Parts: sequence; structure tokens; C-alpha cells
Amino acid sequence: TTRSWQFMGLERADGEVPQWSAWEVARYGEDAIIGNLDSGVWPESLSFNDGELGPIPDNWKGICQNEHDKTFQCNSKLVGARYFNKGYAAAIGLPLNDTQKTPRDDNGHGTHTLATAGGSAVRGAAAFGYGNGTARGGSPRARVAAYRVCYPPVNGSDECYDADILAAFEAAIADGVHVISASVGADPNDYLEDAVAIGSLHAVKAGVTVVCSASNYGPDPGTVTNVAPWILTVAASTTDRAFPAHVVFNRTRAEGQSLSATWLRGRGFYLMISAADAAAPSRSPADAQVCSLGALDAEKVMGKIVVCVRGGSPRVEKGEAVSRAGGAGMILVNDEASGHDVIADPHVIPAVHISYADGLALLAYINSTKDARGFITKAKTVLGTTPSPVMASFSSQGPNTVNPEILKPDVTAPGVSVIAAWSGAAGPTGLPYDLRRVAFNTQTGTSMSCPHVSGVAGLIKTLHPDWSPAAIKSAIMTTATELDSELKPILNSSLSPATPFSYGAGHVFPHRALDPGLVYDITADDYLDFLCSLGYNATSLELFNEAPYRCPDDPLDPLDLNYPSITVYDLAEPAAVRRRVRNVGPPATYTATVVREPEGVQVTVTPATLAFESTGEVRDFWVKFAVRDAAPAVDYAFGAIVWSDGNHQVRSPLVVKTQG
Amino acid sequence: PALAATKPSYIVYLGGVGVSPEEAHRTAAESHYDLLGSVLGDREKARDAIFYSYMRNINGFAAGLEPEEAAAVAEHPAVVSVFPNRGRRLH
Repeated sequence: TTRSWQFMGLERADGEVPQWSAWEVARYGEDAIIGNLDSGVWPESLSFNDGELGPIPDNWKGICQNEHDKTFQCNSKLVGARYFNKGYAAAIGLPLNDTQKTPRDDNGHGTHTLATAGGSAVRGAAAFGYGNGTARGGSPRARVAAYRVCYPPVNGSDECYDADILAAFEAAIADGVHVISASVGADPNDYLEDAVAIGSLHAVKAGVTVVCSASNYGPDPGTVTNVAPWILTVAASTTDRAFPAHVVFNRTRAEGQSLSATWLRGRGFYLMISAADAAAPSRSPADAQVCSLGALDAEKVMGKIVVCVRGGSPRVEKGEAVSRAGGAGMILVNDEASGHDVIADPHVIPAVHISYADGLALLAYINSTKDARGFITKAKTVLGTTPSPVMASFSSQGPNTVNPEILKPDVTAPGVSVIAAWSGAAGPTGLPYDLRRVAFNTQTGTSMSCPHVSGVAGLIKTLHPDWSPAAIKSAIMTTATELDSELKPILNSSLSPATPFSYGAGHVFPHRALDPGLVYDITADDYLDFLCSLGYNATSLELFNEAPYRCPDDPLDPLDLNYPSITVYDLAEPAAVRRRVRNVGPPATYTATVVREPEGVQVTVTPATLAFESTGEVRDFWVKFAVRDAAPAVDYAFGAIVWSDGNHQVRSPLVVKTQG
Repeated sequence: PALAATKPSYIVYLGGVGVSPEEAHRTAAESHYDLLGSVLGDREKARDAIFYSYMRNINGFAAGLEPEEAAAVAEHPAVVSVFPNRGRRLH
């Protein structure tokens, strides 16, 4: 990606990588192998060139599965590619064609996510001339492997099926990947009836870190997916880059966002029309208002700027609808629910996406005159925008509906207007009639934030090859920040303060994650004890464990799973939560500080200091929670504790739900 | 696919693999046919129904089954869980 690594401090604004960069410290992720469960990969992309890499490690067991597509070749960068399509075939009930019997990405999504996690450096990358820079993955010298599990939907079917996903997990583990990145989501389910949860539990047991997207079902609460505690679950937020374009009308200038590759020529204003007033003879005004394909009357829109309302069809399809009817430009206005959450899309004609409030003013002007005129300016790339990061409105939020004792999502990372490699088999909008072909494209979603964190996990794996998946996850979580670039609390897209239900432990901070000081480690047995505490029977767990297993006689309280964040659910009587930290730095004495108490709750850490005489030592502590008598009962409240030795800040978010 | 067009598909999760991957590879698929065959009453029918045998780290299989067959498989003592071959979306 371009810009997001600068935003996270890995390179300077001029693209240079300083000596202290996490990339330099962690050797750019060399020796790490990142597997991606997605729509495949476009192997010819420059993001998978292997110019800087030596031979493939001897312990790699993967293959390049190209029996139906001999043009698909792996190399020292893209060390493996497989496809799994039997679950898809079973679901759609149709014979598969050769494009579905190859790991070649005909969608673009898998190429984008894999390049974001581990793509090689490509200078001069840009999307439609915007966001120019050097595109790199988070672990640019890691090896990567593609596991294709997603295919074109048929008659509204889903894209990726559990039977294929489970097969891909099994193959990735056996092949020898170190990090699995999976930007797929479905409604949360019981852990042992969820292919991603099962596959990732086996992966973690084998020492493989699993990173998944939190999903795009936000901003409603309780929408987060991939919530198993052994998964690193990633929300999405903005960087400090925007692509503003303007609508000029009636002495008004409204700012929106656009990535249109073309723009209106000349200085003259264009006639404007509301799409609702331009319905084709056989189509309803409602269809026309949202600019559905074929819903516009060419006689009414020819040569004009057409104002379309969000919803009903993909955003990028509306420009195509206007273009087919002969319109000169398109203004996409938000509906009320979308507010001022505007997105820079690669529209096929000059276009801009503006807020609901600006849309109301624009439509009021159009309705007030028979000669409404306006202009759309060309978008430009702007860096250093504030506030940043801001949580994306689509990013799914907690609480965790399967296990309210575990805070999800775990962290946030860039997921808005991310520029990365794209498939040569798909247009940038993904729509079948978009015949443009681009090497790089922008995408927005938790699918894009997930591989950023996978790349960071690759760096940690390179620097600390003996760390467990839980230790890597802890390092990423406890060093994440709740502050934005101006050291103010991270905001939601509505510019209200965000909470850990949006961003978990905070925004990833790669440099700090390489040297976290302390880690909250969790073994496979700890996870089994946790599952026992949730009521899973020992027979099931014994089958998982592949060996005799007995639930603890003194059952673990689920709150006591050694998770890097702490959630206390239905607090009434005072409660104590146990945690265990391992020193991964030099000898040091750490002191605990309750940097923020959840409203109405008193928090005490015991002991308040932990002395470590050597690396690897483990110490226990307890965090006690008590409802303050004088305080009114509240719903969810948020706080944080920090352990510090003066050099490291090991922060854990606190989430408390009081009873009543 | 012809089978799947008429039957929903399920994942039968049996836990982990307790032997070496090579050993597991040789034996797991056969044991999956045995298990499903014992429920369906026909080992060949089981062989036709199973389209994935997971056998390297994960022990289990995916098969086209009638809902009542899936429910019967779930009762088998060696089975941890049986769940539909759910679809997911890219995000």
C-alpha cells in the first residue's frame, strides 16, 4: 500500500525508510511466510516480484497448483498457491469452469489483500493518478502464499464457503505458513460450528498466527465477527489521506470525495438535474433516484450533471448508469443514514460523493430553479488530514455476541481508500462492464485493514521466531494506541469519541509492537480450559486435543483467560480478574497505573509493581473491580491500565458492564 | 456437483489428528467412509457423499447430506460437531 505505512511511522513522507523503522529492525519480514485465504492472486503483479529474495526456504512444503492454468507461475516471492472449490461447487450446484480451477484471482480482492500483507516494494504506484508513492506490504520481504477459497457469486450466492476455508486452513498449516490472513466474515457462530474458528484454533495450536477482519456490518453494536479469542480481529479506520473534490453551485462549494480518472473540461457550468426527475419511461422515480442501470431517460440527462442518491445499487454503478444515458457528470449524495460518511470511488465519469447535508442543499437549489447549473472539480490527493485515524462507519463493533467476556475487535488498522495491487482480470470497480485494467486500485473495508496487521505480525515473527501466536497478538494489542495523530482520542466517523467496541486495544503501532516489554501469553491448553469454562464437554475437547484431556476440577472463570484486554461482564459484587505477564525485554521493574477507571467502577491492581530479574520470567497479578456505591449503575464503561518500566507502555483496555 | 445440486452440504468435525500426518493421510479418508457409512448404512454411498476429507491437522470431512442424515451423524460419539457449509463474504 502507499501512505498507510508512512501513517504508521515505518517510512518518512519522502518514502525513505529510516534506520529505526520497524522494517529495518525486523529485516522487512524476511523469513516469514504469510498465507492469504481469499479470492486468489494475480501472480504477474509487480507486488509479487522476487528480485530481492533468495531461494525458497527448504522447510516450505507448499505447491503452485496450476494444472488448469499453465500461465500461473509462482516464484521466490509467491512461494505457493492453491485453490479449494469443492465447497463452492456443492453450494451452487453447477459445474465449474477453468477460471474456477485455478488460484488466479479474477476478482482483485485477494491480490489486494495479499499485497497489503506481504507485497514487494513497487515504486511509482498510484490509483488513477492519485495517492502516488512506493507500494509495499507490511512485511515486504516475507514470502507469500495464496489459498483461493472465494469465487464469483452465482444468483446471489455467497463468495466463500466453509468447506473450502477449512481445507485451506489445513493446507496452509501443513505447508508451513507463519501467519494466516483471512478477510472473510459471516455471522458469529458457536466456536465448534464455525470453520474459521476451528481452522484458526488448529492453526494457533501449530504456532500459526491468524488475523481476520472484524467485518463491515457497522456501526451497529454487536456486529463484530470472527470473535474467537485465538483470532486477532481487526477493525478499520482512516489514514491521514483524502481525495477531495468539490461541487460548485449557486455560490456554494461543497466538499466531497472522488477518485474519478476523468473530469469536466472547461470553466463553464453544466445543467444539473435530480435523477428522480429523469426516470426513463418504463422505470419508477425511485429506481431513477438511485441511478439504477437503465433507469434514466437519455433525453433528460444528456450533457447534464445528474444527482443520484446513495443506495439501491453499488455506488460505482451509478456513474455507469449516468454515462450510458449520456450524462456529463454525477453527484452522489448520501441518504440520511449515511450522513457525512463519503467515500472516494473510481467512478467511470467525472463524479463526486457528498454528504447528506450538502445533498439536501444541492437538491433544494435544483428544485428552486428551472436552470440549475453547477460544476465538479477534479479530485486531488491531500495528505496530513485531521483528525486521523477516524473509525470507519462500516467497521463492525462490539460487544462480542458469542463471548461478552472477550473484547472484540482487538485492534484497528487502515482500511479506507487503501491503494494496493489489483488483478489484471477485473476492472477497478469490480463491475462486469468496467473494462478498465489497472495495476493498483483503491479498496475500502475491514478486508483491507486485516492484512495490514498480518504484515505487522510477519515482522514480529521475523524478529521473534519463537514467540507464540498469543504473544504476537499481545504485542500488537498492548502497544496499540487510543490516540490519533494529534494525540487526541480516536473518533468515530460521526466525530464523536470512539470506544474499545470500535477499535479494541487501539490503532496498531508497528515499531512498539516489536518490543512490547511484557506479553500476555496463552497456550493451547489455556484455550481448552477456556472452552471448558464455556461449557464445551471434555469429550469434544479431547477429540480436538488429539490426546487425553480433562477439564480443570476448579473451572477457569472465562474472565481469567490471559487475554491482553480485560472485560468484566455483569459486575455486581467486587470481582478480581487474574492475569499473567511474561517479560520479553531486559530485567526491569514494572509499575501498574490505572490510567482511566470505567465510570462508576473502582479499579485496583495487585501487586502494583512487578520486578523481573531476567528475560522470560512470568508474574501474576490481579485487577479488582468494585462498583462505587455513590455512582449510578451504568451500562458498558471503559478504562485502561498500563504497566510501564519507563521505556515500555503495556496497555490493556478495560471494559466493564455493571449489573442493573 | 450433481450430488450437491440436490442435497445441502455439511462439515463433520471430528477434532484433531492424533498420528503423524503421513499416517493420518493413509487412514483418515478410509475412517471417514467407515463412519459415514455406518450412519448411512452404505459405505459406497458415504464415499460418494464426501467431497473433502480433512486429515492433516484437522480431522473431519465435508459431505452432501440430507438434514436428517446430518442429524444422525451428529449423534455419533466420534463427532464433535456437524454444521452447514456456510457461505461468507469478502469484506
